[in-house]
Amino acid sequence: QARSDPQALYFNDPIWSNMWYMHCGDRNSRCRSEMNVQAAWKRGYTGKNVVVTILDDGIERNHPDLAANYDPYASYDVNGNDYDPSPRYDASNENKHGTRCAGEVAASANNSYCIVGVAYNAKIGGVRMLDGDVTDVVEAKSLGIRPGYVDIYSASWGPDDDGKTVDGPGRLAKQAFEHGAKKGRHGLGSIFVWASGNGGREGDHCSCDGYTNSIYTISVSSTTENGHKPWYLEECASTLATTYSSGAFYERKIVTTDLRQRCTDGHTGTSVSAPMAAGIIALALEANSQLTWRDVQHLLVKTSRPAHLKANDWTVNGAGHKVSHLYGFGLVDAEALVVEAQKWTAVPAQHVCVAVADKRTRSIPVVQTLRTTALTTACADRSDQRVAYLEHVVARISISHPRRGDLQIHLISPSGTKSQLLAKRLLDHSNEGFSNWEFMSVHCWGEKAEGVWTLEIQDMPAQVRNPDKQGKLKEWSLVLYGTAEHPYGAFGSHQSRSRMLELPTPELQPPTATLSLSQAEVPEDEEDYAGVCHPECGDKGCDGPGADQCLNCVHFSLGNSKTSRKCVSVCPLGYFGDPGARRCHRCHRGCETCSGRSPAQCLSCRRGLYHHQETSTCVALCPSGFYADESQRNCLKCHPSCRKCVGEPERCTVCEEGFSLARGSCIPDCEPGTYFDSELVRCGRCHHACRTCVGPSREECIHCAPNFLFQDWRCVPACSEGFFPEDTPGLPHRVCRRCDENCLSCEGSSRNCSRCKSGFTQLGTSCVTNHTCSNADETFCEMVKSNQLCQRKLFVQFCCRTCLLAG
Amino acid sequence: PPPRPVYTNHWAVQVLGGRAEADRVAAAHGYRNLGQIGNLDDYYHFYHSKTFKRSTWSSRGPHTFLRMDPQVKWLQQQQVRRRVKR
Repeated sequence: QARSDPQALYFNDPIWSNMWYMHCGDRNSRCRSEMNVQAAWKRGYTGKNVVVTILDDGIERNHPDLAANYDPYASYDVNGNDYDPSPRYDASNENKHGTRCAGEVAASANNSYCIVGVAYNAKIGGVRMLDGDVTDVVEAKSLGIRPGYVDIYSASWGPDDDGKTVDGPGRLAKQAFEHGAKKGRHGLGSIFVWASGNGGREGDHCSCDGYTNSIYTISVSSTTENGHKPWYLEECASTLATTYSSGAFYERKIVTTDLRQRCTDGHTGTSVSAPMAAGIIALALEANSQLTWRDVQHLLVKTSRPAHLKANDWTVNGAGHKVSHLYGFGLVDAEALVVEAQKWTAVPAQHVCVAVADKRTRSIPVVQTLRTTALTTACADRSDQRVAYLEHVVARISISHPRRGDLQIHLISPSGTKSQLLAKRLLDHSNEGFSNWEFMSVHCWGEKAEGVWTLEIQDMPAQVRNPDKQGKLKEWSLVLYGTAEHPYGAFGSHQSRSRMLELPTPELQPPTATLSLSQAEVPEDEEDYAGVCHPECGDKGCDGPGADQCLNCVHFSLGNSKTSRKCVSVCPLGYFGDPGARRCHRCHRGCETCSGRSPAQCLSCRRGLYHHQETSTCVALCPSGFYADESQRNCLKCHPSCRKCVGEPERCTVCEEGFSLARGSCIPDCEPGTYFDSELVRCGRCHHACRTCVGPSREECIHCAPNFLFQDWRCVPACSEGFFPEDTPGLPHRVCRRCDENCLSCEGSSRNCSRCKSGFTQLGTSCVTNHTCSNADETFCEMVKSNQLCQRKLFVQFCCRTCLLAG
Repeated sequence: PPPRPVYTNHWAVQVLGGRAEADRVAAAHGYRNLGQIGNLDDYYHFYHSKTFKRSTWSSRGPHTFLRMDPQVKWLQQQQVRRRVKR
């Protein structure tokens, strides 16, 4: 499945090479199966004219990697009831989720900033709806934002994944889903993409999530870089497809745009998969804008595949599709999706058939299995409801039970496909049971609907329970969704062409100058060696079976006449293939792979060297303005404000001109009279009273402007009463100091009072209360007067009357 | 025991007769009509500023007579739904 692709695309976005899930075709990548997004791009599909919106906690619309594609018409703030979906900023960056999801879909390409979105030419919007009370009204409003304009709604949230919750959309949100599917996109139907649950570790089961269970949502699961099951993954029969994400502590996470105009490599969980799938679906909508919401699901069923995804429950359903409760129909394939979408004709109308409606109440025996079967013609007698070929199957079940987590439910289709509608949930002690809960399965997709359906319910107590209290199946009904005729037509356009996909079509295989000749066409006059040539031998045949015995090569020849030459399909490391001469040439020393001989044509480097993408060279030390990324062994750009950084774009050690280092970041040296606004990352103007400041208001001055004085943390034109201006060394302005107590105005010093408060008498430069002006000791005070000591404050306190009379 | 519901001072109300009628019904019972709920025709978002913003009890008081207004086909006091980011 994985093809090494020498013509991999290059983008100057610094974190492009860290997007490991976009490079699974590379030789040294650990993710062995491709989602083939680059291949879809090469066919020209990048999401143009498609509108995606992220329902979440907001979107940083002025993020440098989102601003170009941001679409205000696809955005709204339901929490704040206005048109600005910007997230609420706080110290914990709690509302980063929406911005991270948005970057995955439509981060700009080739703008030297952060990453490249899966649909980097799509329009991206955001609906801020999680940052407040989420109610049915909030959800319904969010799901109904401009359905005639928005194509795809992506949601990476849901009910609590605590392994004991059963919850889903309320009445209004359900109506919003139905309205969107029926009337959205001018009748083609809105596309709702939903992240499957994250409660794997709590033993949760995503059939208890009404959003992923809905037929109107595309529920997307995740797999790790190595194709393993992530620790958080939940199983259920409603999962449709899978993308890469994080999932094991030693495996890499997802890189995307982050809050405060940054970039992160820590985006995780199934939150990643919904936007990634939404971006891939956007490529398909660009290929064929007339796809209906059901067409998109059909396309995903048809083109997703197990690849190397590891699960022990892969089965082949009655229509020949491989399906699993972990990954649905498997890893999405963007290229196959766009190729199929181009030539897709809409599937027939959806029919809905209530095949079974059983209201008999029955006890569910402990440990044994309650099995109930129903034979159905799938409404064959009703032409407007007849379902011959299945899409979604919904079992609407009501059960009373003392401990819901002990229940396990399976549904077996006429073709024998067994869908696990519910698994045991050890943490679910609820005695609420299920009330008309709609368990949905996509596992019977494409199968015949007619025949015997079997529902199996098992009660497997995880703990000792009161034996008298048994579960009861109160009623259940089976609703079949699908088409009366084959969705792809008996031998319709897709059928003939879809079969071509199984076979390598010419354009999918690397063009070869010469088709390898089958045995029968070997020319008769080949006398010396009549055996089979090596597959790499060209049309001139060979003189032996070995690759070094060819007379010419199909692909490339390696080596030279002195060192013996042989034919190879791909040039080894340290060489590059010259298609014209069909020869392998040596790269410049230090290059591991290259596109030419010169030192500036290196694509990757030998151990110990770093690949400098700007110049395509291999260097021992990354130049100024770049840092060495050890994992990728390349030089990545520092943040534009850093001259030197270490390990990460934002961990600066030396700043560019006009910036200064503050806590490992480079902050612009704003001109006097301005300050650095970290929100908007630019210099803002100080208040006119400030010479320098840390913010726009009068209270945020550092130094005062000329003719202003500093008093109580503010710059004032003049000191207030009870204060006097004082020059302070080291400050470019005077400071208002408080006069002594009881003094209204003083000059030069707090003690040099020139006017006392009422009720006080000025005595020299002091203020004394009128009724307490007396002498401590008459003799002593005479001595003070005669020695003219009344100037001294200390003596004034003891000889108030004498000094007052002495003037 | 299952988590207790948390009621808000927001209502979803189904009123036939268009926006004007919904405004009239809202004003008559002390609510403010915040407009149609997304793309759902005849469904409106009512808000009452004089009741508890959040409560574990459903709302009581004269404003609940809205339920008996003949123009009101259906209404539901909105509960907080716990949603987690994945």
